[in-house]
Amino acid sequence: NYMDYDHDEL
Amino acid sequence: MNVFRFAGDMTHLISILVLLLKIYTTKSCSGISLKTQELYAVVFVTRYLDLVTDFISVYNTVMKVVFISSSLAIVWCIRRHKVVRRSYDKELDTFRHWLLVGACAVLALVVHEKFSFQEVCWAFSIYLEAVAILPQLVLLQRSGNVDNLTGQYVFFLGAYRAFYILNWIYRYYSEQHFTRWISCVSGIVQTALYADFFYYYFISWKNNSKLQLPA
Repeated sequence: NYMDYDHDEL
Repeated sequence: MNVFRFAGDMTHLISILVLLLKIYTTKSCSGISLKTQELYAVVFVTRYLDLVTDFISVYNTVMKVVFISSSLAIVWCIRRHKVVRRSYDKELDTFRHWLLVGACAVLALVVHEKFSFQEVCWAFSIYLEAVAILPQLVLLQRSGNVDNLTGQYVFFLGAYRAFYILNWIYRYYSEQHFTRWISCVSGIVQTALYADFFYYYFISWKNNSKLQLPA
């Protein structure tokens, strides 16, 4: 899921 | 998403709305550094390359579109708008900001999470954002008096990354993996650059006096 996606921050 | 990051994003959004309000209501960009606005446009374009390739959430996509479009619109206003452009402090806004771009590009090629086009661009945008405020702070020191909206713009812009630092601390203790050293270190440098501005902003607020930055 996207929580593992390192760049989920703006 | 956590409350610190949401507060940071909202503070960032407020800073952009304050700047748009200033330009729209006063039809003037006096005291605003075009170079900082150009750097921010580069920061958002290089950071949100995944806008069309990776969908994270509606919120994420909407905010990216807002940040990219507002930064480009502000640059256009200061460069092209027939009324606004007349009030641009061209002779005061002389910071050689392309040097910052070059330095951050070299640093991103050396220090990044993965050597891929998107990751190097991401690291570049993180480094560039940390120093993007410099032309604006230099312009404020040179132009002496700072109008309220410009002061509020810089204040909120500085505060948003401080909220992000709280967000990284929170994520460090609440998530197994933490691989945000690049944005964390860069965010601390970015917030530190505002330190003296925050100090003079607090003094002017406490004494209810005009914000004066020492030349």
